[in-house]
Amino acid sequence: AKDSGEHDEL
Amino acid sequence: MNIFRLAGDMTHLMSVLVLLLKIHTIKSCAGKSYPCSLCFILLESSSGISLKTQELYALVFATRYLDIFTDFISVYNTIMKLIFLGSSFSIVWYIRRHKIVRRSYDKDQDTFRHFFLVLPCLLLALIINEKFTFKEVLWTFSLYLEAVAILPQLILLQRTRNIDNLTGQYVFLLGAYRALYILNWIYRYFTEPHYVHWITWISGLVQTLLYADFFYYYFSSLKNNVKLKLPA
Repeated sequence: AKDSGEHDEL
Repeated sequence: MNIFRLAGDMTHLMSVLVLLLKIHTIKSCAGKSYPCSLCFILLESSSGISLKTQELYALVFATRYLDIFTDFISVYNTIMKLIFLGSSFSIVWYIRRHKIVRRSYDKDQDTFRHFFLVLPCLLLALIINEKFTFKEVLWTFSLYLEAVAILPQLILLQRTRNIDNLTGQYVFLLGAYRALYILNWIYRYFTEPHYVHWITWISGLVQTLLYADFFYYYFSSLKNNVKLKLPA
């Protein structure tokens, strides 16, 4: 489910 | 990176700065025989900052940023992570250990137990997660815990009622950061393929809703140009 940006948010 | 995400991160950063500014102001009274007027006000009453909330945030960042040394995303990302980790732990240190800052902390009003929030979040993270790995479960735990970590602070505000200006700004900035993150998710959902993060979204939404009541009183105090006070 994390195709887009794996944990790229703070 | 979109404008909502950047604005969200910046309001989050500002909230931390407001808190550090407040601590700095209290601290600067240390060597003086007569404290400055602002310090005097802060020392007379309690600072209104919840140590419980600050400790929960330190735990949130410690469990979320475990990837800081293993996954590189961007220089921006790493620097922000270091700032949030460093600031949250130093704020906790100041409230617990600094002679003057500790005095302005009203321990008797800040009675919320960490345990009641940490344990359910940990259990929920063990049950509902995207991948059952050590890092992923702790990452999910940090999301759940962040959603509710503001509760001791909101309860303290409600108890003390007379809300110091900086404390009010601090909570407002934190709430604004969450609201902007929701806009960021909506934006990313429509602009990026396969951008679906149910766990992040739901816990983020819950977190933002917790501020709804505070926002209501914050904006009415601005509108009527009176000091912020929460109802008993």
